[in-house]
Amino acid sequence: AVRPLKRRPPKKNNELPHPNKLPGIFDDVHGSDGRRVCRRHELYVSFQDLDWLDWVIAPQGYSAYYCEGECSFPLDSCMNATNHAILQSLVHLMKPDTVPKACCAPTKLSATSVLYYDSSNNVILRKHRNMVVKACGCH
Amino acid sequence: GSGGAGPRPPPGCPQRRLGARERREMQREVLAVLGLPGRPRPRAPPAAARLPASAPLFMLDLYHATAGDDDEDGGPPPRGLGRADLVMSFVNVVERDRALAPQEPRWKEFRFDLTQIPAGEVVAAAELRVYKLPSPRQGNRTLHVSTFAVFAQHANRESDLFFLDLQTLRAGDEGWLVMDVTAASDRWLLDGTKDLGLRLYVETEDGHSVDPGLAGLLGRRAPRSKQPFMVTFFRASPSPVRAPR
Repeated sequence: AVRPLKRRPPKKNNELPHPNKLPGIFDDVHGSDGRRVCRRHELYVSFQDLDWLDWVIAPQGYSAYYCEGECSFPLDSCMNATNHAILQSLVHLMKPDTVPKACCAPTKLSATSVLYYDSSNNVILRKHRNMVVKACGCH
Repeated sequence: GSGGAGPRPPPGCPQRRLGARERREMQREVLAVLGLPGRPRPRAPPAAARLPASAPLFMLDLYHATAGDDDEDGGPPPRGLGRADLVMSFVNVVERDRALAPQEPRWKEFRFDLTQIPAGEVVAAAELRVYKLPSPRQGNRTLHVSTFAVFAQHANRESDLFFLDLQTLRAGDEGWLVMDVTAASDRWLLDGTKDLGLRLYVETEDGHSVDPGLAGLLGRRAPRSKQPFMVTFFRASPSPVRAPR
């Protein structure tokens, strides 16, 4: 499910927007060359839909962000944003002056916690850090 | 998604029903992110002995207290759980009371099944939590509650006990008694103890033994939200490397 997020004012000037200042998710803004800027989505899977309510106490579902769309930096390929970001990161390392850093690379990994019953009806709280992408270079 | 209780996404959000294969894949994916080897199958408790609620209530409070730390950016370990990243609460499976001869000390023993502790985990702290009611019979005298781990039991003589904690309280006090049993964890991790016994003795100031039940310490026959349980905090181990997708 996609939750409505706070919208940031689109940039005024006509140059290509700075890689890390791209508009928010619902601004269907196109880059100066007309291509659709990559957009952030939220994937939410309800544990009820996975039939897990008999063992998971909290949370009620799993939520993560991902980028979709063509990254605004022209490598002229049509792979999805994450793969594009990985490839562009490599190219940027080789030619830092000519190819900018990819905007969709994750910049923040967040922890995730789950509270559940194990097979002996003990209650377990498990926490893993750096497991869920919650922010990337363009959002 | 299907109907039924639980939060519904705001109107206008695209939803899709998961097919059987998609559901299996999504389950595998989410289990991997949650760091779980597989989907636990809790045993359905017999109707008469419904599960105690004390441990889940405590753990749910702990979950909410530390949920805010989930958005930290991989910095130092969060405050709520300290150095722990795995917390296990164990339901008390067997309870024994002993008061043979009048002159012998009376005690109450709780046993815990530790088989679900993952190998290689290091204990940061462990607590035994027992609820105490006011005990009018004792007036408001001072009571000393000692906690021991039962290391070995013998048919013809007293068990081998290992002292863990001493708490002093008033007979009229009420609330959760929290005993530090961390010292017992060295033993159960070293020799792989799977059945841990924790024994409580209660004495007055002048050394007279008091039946723990009469002192107000509740056991398995207490209301579900006041039954004893044990909580163990395991030291943070390096997060598993998240396989790229």
